[in-house]
Amino acid sequence: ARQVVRPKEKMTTSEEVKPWLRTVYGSQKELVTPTVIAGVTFSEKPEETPNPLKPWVSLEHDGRPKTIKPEINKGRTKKGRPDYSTYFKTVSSHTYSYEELKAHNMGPNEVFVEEEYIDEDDTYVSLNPIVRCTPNLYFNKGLAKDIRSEPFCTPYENSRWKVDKTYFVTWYTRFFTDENSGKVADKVRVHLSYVKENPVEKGNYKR
Amino acid sequence: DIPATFFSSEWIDNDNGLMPVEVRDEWLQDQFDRRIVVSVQPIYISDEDFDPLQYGILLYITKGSKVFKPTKEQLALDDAGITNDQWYYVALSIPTVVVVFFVFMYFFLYVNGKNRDFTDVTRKALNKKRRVLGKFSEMKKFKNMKNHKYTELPSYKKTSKQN
Repeated sequence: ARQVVRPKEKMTTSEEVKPWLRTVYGSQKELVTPTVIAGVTFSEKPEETPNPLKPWVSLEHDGRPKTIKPEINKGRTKKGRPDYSTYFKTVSSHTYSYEELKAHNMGPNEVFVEEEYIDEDDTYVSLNPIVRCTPNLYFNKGLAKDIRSEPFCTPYENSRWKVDKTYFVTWYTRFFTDENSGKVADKVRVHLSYVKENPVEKGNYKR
Repeated sequence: DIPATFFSSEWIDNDNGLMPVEVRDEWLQDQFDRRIVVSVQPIYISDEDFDPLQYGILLYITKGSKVFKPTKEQLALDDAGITNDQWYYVALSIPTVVVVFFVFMYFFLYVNGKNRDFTDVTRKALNKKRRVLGKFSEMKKFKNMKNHKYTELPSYKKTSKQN
């Protein structure tokens, strides 16, 4: 005898992702449509009042998203949003002569080179809630773990991707800089290819 | 155009450096798991010059673990009387056919019991048992055998001392 199982009614939410309007590059109006991928909402409308403890999305080693909730502990923010340092900034050098600066500790023939970091255009980057890949998030790969994983941050080598699940492949965008033009590639595409498995490695995974 | 490549995305903006990939069952080609390489091709590198293994990441795609346990939906369907019991009927039909065959056989033999006559067969078998072997010396197998004729065994002569 078995008791009748009544499947629970699925809870639905009235909170739908609706398009929203924003102004970019000064006066250009733009409609933004949020999209939900693997539970992560992209292009979400920013809150009216910025919340420093707003959860952000990190990635597991295999590329699955995980939400991180920042905490304030003893006056310090822990697990806060990632700081990208200067990885996405562009360096601009300015050369100043003595005549321009007239610094008292500068020789008349000396020149001063000042490096200025220019922030990237975050018009579209700001709509991404997932942590971006930077070289400090690279891992080591290979049998001896002595090869840097550039340009990838996720997935880690020998991760196991399961059917019907969604994983995020992340790479450092500035890795793809054309040597001839010095410009970062504006378009890329991702390939998945079969690899012949080493017979020694085959079937070693404990199911 | 890239060898062994089973999935290539569209050209996407290189803004955020991320792309979601949903693993599909057909990529496994009826295997439990497959080793693959993930690679990113920038637009300034042509398909001919692009090598997926140069900066690729090796990983596995797998069917994942399967737990063979009735789900809530399956149990609800069973309770509603919607079942998929074809295997059950197949498994039951085989012994049923065997039992029916033996019952039919029993009645067939019972009905035809009086009409059976195996005397010729039994006679033949009994005659085989009563066969006369004949003389040993005429047997084909032992015809050429040199057998000594019976002679009286030598008698032992007692000496005088023995007496």
